[in-house]
Amino acid sequence: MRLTHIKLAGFKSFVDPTTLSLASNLTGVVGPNGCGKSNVIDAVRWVTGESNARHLRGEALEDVIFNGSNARKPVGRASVELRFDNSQGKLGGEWASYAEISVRRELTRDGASKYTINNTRARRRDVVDLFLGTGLGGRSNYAVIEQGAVNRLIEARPEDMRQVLEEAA
Amino acid sequence: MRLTHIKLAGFKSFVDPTTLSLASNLTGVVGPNGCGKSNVIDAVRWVTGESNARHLRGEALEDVIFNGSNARKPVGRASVELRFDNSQGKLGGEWASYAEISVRRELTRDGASKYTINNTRARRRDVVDLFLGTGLGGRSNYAVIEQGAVNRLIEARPEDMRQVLEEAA
Amino acid sequence: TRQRFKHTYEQINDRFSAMFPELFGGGEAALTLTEQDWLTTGVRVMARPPGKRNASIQMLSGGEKTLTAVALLFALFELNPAPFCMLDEIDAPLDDANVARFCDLVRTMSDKVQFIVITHNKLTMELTEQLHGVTMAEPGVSRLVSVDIDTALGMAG
Amino acid sequence: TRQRFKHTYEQINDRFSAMFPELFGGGEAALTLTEQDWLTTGVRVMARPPGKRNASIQMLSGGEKTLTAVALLFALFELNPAPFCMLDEIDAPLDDANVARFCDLVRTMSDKVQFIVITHNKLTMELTEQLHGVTMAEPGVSRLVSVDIDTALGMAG
Ligand SMILES: Nc1ncnc2c1ncn2[C@@H]1O[C@H](COP(=O)(O)OP(=O)(O)OP(=O)(O)O)[C@@H](O)[C@H]1O
Ligand SMILES: Nc1ncnc2c1ncn2[C@@H]1O[C@H](COP(=O)(O)OP(=O)(O)OP(=O)(O)O)[C@@H](O)[C@H]1O
Ligand SMILES: [Mg+2]
Ligand SMILES: [Mg+2]
Repeated sequence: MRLTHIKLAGFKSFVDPTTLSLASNLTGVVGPNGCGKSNVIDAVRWVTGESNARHLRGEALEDVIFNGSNARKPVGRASVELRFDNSQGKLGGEWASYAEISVRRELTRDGASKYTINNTRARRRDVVDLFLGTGLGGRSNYAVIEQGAVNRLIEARPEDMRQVLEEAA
Repeated sequence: MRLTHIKLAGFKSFVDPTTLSLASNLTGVVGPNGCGKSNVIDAVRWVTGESNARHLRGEALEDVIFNGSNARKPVGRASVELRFDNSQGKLGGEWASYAEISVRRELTRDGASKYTINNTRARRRDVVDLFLGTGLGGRSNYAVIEQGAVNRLIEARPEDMRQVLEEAA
Repeated sequence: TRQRFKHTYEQINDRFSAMFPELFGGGEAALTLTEQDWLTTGVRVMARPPGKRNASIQMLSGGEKTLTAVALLFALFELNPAPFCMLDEIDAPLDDANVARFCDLVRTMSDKVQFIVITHNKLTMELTEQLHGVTMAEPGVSRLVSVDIDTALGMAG
Repeated sequence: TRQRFKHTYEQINDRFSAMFPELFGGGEAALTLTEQDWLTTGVRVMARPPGKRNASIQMLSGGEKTLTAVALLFALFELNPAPFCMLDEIDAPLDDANVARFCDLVRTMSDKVQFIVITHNKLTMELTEQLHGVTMAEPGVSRLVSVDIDTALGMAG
């Protein structure tokens, strides 16, 4: 299963619909300080089930919705979609027969949050289960390393380190 | 008052007596990962009164004494000395008349720690008082910024931030 | 489940102690257990850079810590690859020699693992096969632009 | 002592709100109070990079946070210079444009303040008038070597 696209709209500083296409296994993201690179990491953590606003550098979950700039007004909705190529059928369970898998999350200012998998309404639990056993989502979430956070992996307390190993099993 | 020399002996990876001379107001320190650059920062914090081993990346205060390498045996003593040019008489109090000020700290494996100012035995309190009201020593210690620590200055809780302002007064 | 954890631990430990000398050009590392009982034991990291006696994580330098963490991360990936691996400026504390070793390892692992790396480092940019630039030409609004390595260097530095 | 704190706060706040736009090329920043009473109030930092609406520290990027912290640090130094200022790889999260602005400010302040900077960044090395190299030619043992800028680049990168 390969990630082919990350689509953002109204998510943090990505107010306009934006698609990051990932054609190769070695993709770089560059740009000046404050331009929005780490917001892409937050988007991936959010769509894969992150429910603690502090882990997304905000106070409340609504802080992921674009809240305006000098020239633009705040918007009412944020959405992120990950598209995977599953043509090798690597993903187990009910989604094994799909050649393409899309996981999407949407949030409106009134707090209504919605997950969908391949355009079918899903619960957060379904999304977490989809990635269960890989380093994505879950407590240790070692597949997405935030800025300045890699050293935490080895500075963890012994019982937390055990948890990281158990998730990778 | 200008810092003119930092002298280390037996301190962390600086087992041989080493003198860093500071002729200009813009000095750079460079070198590969793990070569000992941040150990110089630890040395300056230590000689100006740091008493918490964790702030020096150790478990016990004896961890600042060179504890050996593949080819060298551990030594029994660590010492650091700072030399200042006080020819403008900026430093107040009893040391105002000295053209040069030397602050030194020494530690042996049996735990005996000794401070001296201009070769006269001093207490930790005397060293801390020497730098009182500047950003050196004290709780906030903003004159020496450790690796990765600068963001803490603005992420501090409001009551701790007040303390930083009060020290600078 | 005792057996299961023992098996996982041994596999990750093997990979970790193999990755470490590759990244450091020598030295050794291992995962150690805090107790006898597989069911309740915690796990600690021991790492000894080449030529040094120290093995505690606390005494490592900034760059040494990052490189040790990368060795463990890649060991976890070898055992159980996630769909992709996203790294945000993980190369920031590394000197050029260590960035080069890091890039070599990423290149080798990219046969099995998909990497997305955010970086300001020229060497890491040169490792990638595709580069996306993010700009805020309109203040406060992020936009993607396609870049080649020279433009990328101009943007980030 | 109410008067004293009020006076200190106003002086640092003035310096901080002047330094910030110099480092960011615009925008604004200030120290805000949490209560009415000068005797018990805490202090918070508000920072708004140019073109953005956000003013909370939490939402700043890695580089924006570092630059804001440097603005506050230099404001403290202007008010009450310590004998020297030692900075350990403070430029690591900054892009080249911000490193250049940081260097300009350090150069200006070096009339009154003595700086000792540990760095891997070429631009910051070029700012300094004297460079010390630290090597571990003998593994585990640190030694000082005198370097010029080209040797320094070879060592650190
Ligand atoms: N909800 C939101 N609406 C609008 N802008 C936002 C929102 N949340 C965050 N931002 C903006 O995003 C910017 C931070 O972006 P990000 O952290 O991705 O930068 P970066 O490219 O990673 O920079 P650096 O290289 O410094 O790490 C901040 O300036 C912040 O104002
Ligand atoms: N008491 C001691 N005796 C001998 N060596 C020590 C002692 N304490 C620390 N060290 C060694 O010093 C090294 C760390 O040095 P330091 O943190 O200064 O590196 P650095 O030059 O700052 O590197 P980086 O660029 O990665 O930040 C460690 O490898 C550690 O083994
Ligand atoms: Mg970032
Ligand atoms: Mg260091």
